[in-house]
Amino acid sequence: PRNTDNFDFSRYHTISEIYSFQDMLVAENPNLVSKIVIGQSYEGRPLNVLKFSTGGTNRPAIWMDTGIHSREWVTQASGTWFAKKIVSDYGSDPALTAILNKMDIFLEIVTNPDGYYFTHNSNRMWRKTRKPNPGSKCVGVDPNRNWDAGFGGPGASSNPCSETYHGPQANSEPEVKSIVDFVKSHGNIKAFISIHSYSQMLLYPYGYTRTPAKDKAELHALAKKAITDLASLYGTRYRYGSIVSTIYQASGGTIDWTYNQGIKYSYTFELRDTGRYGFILPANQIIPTANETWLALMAIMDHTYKNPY
Amino acid sequence: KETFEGHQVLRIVPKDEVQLSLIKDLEDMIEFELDFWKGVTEVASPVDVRVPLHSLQSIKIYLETQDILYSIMIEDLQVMLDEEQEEIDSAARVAE
Repeated sequence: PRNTDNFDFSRYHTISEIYSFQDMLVAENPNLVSKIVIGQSYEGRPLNVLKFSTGGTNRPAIWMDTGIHSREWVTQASGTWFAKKIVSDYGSDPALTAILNKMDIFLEIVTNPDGYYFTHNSNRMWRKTRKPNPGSKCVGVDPNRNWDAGFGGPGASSNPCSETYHGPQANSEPEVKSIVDFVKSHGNIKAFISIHSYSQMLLYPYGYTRTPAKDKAELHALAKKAITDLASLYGTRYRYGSIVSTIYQASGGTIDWTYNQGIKYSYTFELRDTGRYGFILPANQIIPTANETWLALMAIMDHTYKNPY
Repeated sequence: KETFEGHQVLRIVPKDEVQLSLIKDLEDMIEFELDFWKGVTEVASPVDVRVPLHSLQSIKIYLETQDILYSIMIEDLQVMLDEEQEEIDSAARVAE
């Protein structure tokens, strides 16, 4: 497509198509969108983060990422749609305009590019990174078990052949370390939203411990508001709660680490569906999924904006 | 390119703690090359697992002998993947 207005958001795209979309969006909106490369994947692909900013320096910010588990294709597709939505709505949607007049938004659409490329060309079921594990025939680490939060504890595997292998040490994966370094260097991120699929859940810390998060009450109430807004569009039902109480114990998880960094509004989404298609969600559900998820994201972003800390 | 002819995704619903533990044991049986799409959580909460063709019979016997309820969520994974790929290819042709 010659511009992002002609980009077909209703189908799945290759990594090069998504990267081209990002560059087009930046070129079309030089006063709002820029691209930051926060690092490189193991196989040398750029880790692109779109920055949506209307000025200022080091403003309080909201982070979103999609596709950290590469086979969860509806998340990268939704992330692409979110990027266009932000640009389209700024200046026309009062809530988003207010947020962007005071805060920045960072969006990493292809958070595991090596894995995503691999799902298109070799194994559609691939979930992990693609870095070889010395001494093992099995490749890759689960990038949602590789963070320095309860790392290596129960809820991750020490077997390199497991889908939940935590890796040799925390932040061993460049795809994870790059975000860690970015979050630490930015130092003013106020909300961190990591988007997965499937099973329709909105989760907050913790996953590695049963100790309730100190902001549990607020996080729970906000999650309820967010999934209520989400359901208002098509009636899609979500469950919500802490990771450990809603699904299972999972150590080394993204939002446990971000929450421990002081980023209060740390959430993980599990998008559609509930178990008919799983990761093979038909492309005709991309736009409805993105639309309903956006309502939940706006609830979280609006709350973050109105409750500075 | 890895293909998944005959792979099925089973939805297993443990009805008590004993069955939960029996399903959890499956996670450690590396030889079956099971891929848990939705992990083991709690009683009555569904577990979705992709089972390669070579393990299907063993796994179904294991579940049935333990009287563990399961249903087939995806009959043949490759059929769905072929449909998905066809959609991507045809959309790309239209774009061109």
